[in-house]
Amino acid sequence: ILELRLVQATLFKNVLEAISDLFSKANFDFSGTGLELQAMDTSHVALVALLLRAEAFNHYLCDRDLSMGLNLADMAKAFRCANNDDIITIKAEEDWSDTVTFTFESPEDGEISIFDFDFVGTNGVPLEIPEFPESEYQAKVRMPSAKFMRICKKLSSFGDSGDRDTVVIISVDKECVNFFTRGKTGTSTIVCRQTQTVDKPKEPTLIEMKEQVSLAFDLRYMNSFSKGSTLSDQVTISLSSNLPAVFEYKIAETGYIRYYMLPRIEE
Amino acid sequence: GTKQGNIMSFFKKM
Repeated sequence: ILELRLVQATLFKNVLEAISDLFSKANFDFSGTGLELQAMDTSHVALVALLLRAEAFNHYLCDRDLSMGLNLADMAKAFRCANNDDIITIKAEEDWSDTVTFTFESPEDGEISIFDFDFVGTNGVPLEIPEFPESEYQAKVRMPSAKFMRICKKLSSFGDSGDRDTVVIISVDKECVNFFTRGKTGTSTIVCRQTQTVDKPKEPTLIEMKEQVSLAFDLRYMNSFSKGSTLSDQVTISLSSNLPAVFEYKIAETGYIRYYMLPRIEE
Repeated sequence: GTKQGNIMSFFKKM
């Protein structure tokens, strides 16, 4: 039996906000340690992995590992009509009914909404994702997630976001991280300097650089990755010329959401 | 131009 409760729907609403526009379905793995979610977009360019440890839940009962594929678009619709302070209960029996029940209860007027979701096939997830050693990355940049989202929006409005493969080039040296894109009639470069601790900003931009690196990524996907800002106010971008880039948002000591995408390479 | 690698084949190859 699986029975979880969150006294605030906010966390799950934010999770769906962070993944449901790029990913249409996801694999949910419930085990004693918590929930591990994985999803891949239909063209297999991006993969997202989310971990919510059992402590993130106000009540967590999972006496047998349970894995299920769920449609994220349907879930997002259900969660959109939930209020932030609704109490969510998630329940599944292993009675082979292949459904999971989400119950939303609004504390003020006791109204209850119940949604049953049928399990769906998941396209190829879960995958085994190795933890690559830090040394494999030429550079890691930590910055405010709101800043990263603003940069993606600026580049998208400038780049010909209409056409499929608008590319953004992320370059890191020891002083700053640059975001560059080419539009129809020109180019745009956004330079983020590493903040000096003396500035004592509430949210620093920090760079760990082993060697200079400059990699090209699909801007549309990067834009979708910036939605992780609903879950954390910091994002860490790990860059390597021969590994998928990792855009990681730590969820206040209960887990993380990580988006993976390979750099684009010269034809 | 540049081309995009497939994340699934990358992780499956590991």
